[in-house]
Parts: sequence; structure tokens; C-alpha cells
Amino acid sequence: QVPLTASMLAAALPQEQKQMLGERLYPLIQDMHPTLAGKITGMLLEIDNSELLHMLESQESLHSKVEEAVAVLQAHQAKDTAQKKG
Amino acid sequence: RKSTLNPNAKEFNPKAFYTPPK
Repeated sequence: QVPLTASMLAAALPQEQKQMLGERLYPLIQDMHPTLAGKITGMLLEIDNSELLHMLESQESLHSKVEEAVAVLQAHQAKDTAQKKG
Repeated sequence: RKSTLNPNAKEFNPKAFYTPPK
């Protein structure tokens, strides 16, 4: 698979750009969090494309963003559970 | 700093076509 570049993205429609980025990010995220990969990828896709491209190139920045997403997700779920309990 | 990530974001399905949030 060829690396995804900014010029490849620029040639695609906006909704295709997110799909292309998601297809690249998803397997990397799946390695870290298999059960949450779909949700985390969806959350990260709301970030600017230029930053997402950087994350595809930098394992370290992807890793820290994925951990941030997991923390946000867990905090959200904890709040949700607390609300249901009343 | 508060995270800008949205826990209510649409889940990415690698087989389906992504629809950006409106």
C-alpha cells in the first residue's frame, strides 16, 4: 500500500478524504484498541486532515491522540453510567 | 487543557462510505 500524501488527498472530494484517512488510521488504531477502533477512528476523523496526515507519519503523535480519545470516551461513558443510575 | 475530541462522533466503519457530520 502506497503512503497517503497531501496531494492524493487534495485530489479527492472532502467526504472521500475522510474515508481515505480513516482506512489508513483504522488498522493502526485497531492494533492498539481492537474493540474501540471504529469509535476512536470516528473521533479522530473530526481533526483537521493535515494533522491526521501527520499522525499517519508519526507513530508517537498517533499514539498520544488515540490515548486521549480513549480517555475522553471512558470519561463520557462513566458520566453516562452515573446519570443512568440517577 | 480540555480535549477537543468528541465522544459522540460517528463511528468509522472501514467498509462503509464515511458521511461527514452535518
